Amino acid sequence: AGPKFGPYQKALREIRNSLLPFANETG
Amino acid sequence: MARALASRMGLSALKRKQTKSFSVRIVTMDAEMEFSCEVKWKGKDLFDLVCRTVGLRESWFFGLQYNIKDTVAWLKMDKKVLDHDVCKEEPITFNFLAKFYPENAEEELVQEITQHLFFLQVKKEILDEEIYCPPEASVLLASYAVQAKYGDYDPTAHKPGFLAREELLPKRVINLYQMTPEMWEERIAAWYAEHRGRTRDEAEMEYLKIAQDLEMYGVNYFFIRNKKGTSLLLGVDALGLHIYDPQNKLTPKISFPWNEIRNISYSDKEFAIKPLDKKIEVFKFNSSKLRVNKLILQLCIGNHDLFMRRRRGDSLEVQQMKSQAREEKARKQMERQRL
Repeated sequence: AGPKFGPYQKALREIRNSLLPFANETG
Repeated sequence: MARALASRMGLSALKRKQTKSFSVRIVTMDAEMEFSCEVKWKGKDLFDLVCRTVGLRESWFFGLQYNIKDTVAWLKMDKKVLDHDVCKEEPITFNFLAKFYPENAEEELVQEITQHLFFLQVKKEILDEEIYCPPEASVLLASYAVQAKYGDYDPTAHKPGFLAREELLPKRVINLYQMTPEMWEERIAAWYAEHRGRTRDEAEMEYLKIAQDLEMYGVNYFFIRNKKGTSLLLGVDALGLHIYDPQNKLTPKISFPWNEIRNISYSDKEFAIKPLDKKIEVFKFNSSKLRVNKLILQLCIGNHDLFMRRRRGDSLEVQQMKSQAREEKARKQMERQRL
């Protein structure tokens, strides 16, 4: 098995960064 | 006691019926169907009928599940349907579900119907939060689910609000952010637009390829206690057995891959995992009930069997299925290009 989420890592990183400004303080 | 008596009476009444048949309701991930079964039918007779009706050939991943008290059980193939401890009220209801998961969805799930049933089951488990899914993966998965359902993104048809009625994200994820439904839709739609050209089965396969990397994907968890009485979780999956701290279902404390296990057995409530390496201590634990032990052992045998089968290479039947699937895919691709 390759690295976790292999070819999707870039997309996941982009989505994570785009959500960051809206995270609840408790989240 | 009264319930047990009524249940037994129900069974004898069923067996006395002149027609010698009883009705069952089968609930799959996308349909409900009713069949008339003969009293003498074994689990395999009913299971084969369901597989034929659904058009499923990769039957080895699936089973018929029923509820029993506060737990679930699977219909045994070699035992009469009515001899199981099922609620005898007709129609007797079974859920047709994936019991075993592949190690690699893309390599092992050949037919579109198999992939589709897995996609629906895994999607439900993620949305119901039975499988933990981080926010970013939830959004990406949602975008593939939308591609599978709606086809290519078309801004003229897919106006803002077109996803308002869809359940696309786990509630836990939504609650982690201060975002309106419109903002979520905007993000999911932006990624959805990236998947242009993917057919339904391709989008569903992409979904499974992401989902299979989630830690809880395909793991059956059971509460156990070790010899010291400490509460632990046992996880059974395609790769082996795993022991977890009950507070952390994501990272196992210890794992026993199937090829490193010599023997698994239980007597009464005590379970024993004997590693192949005799220097490693036998892991003994107790589960909550004898019924749970039976279920654990069934899952161990089935998963171990599939683990070994994968390493022996494809059977003739699977080779044929794969070649048919390749031809079908090529034919569809030609058709798409022509259009």
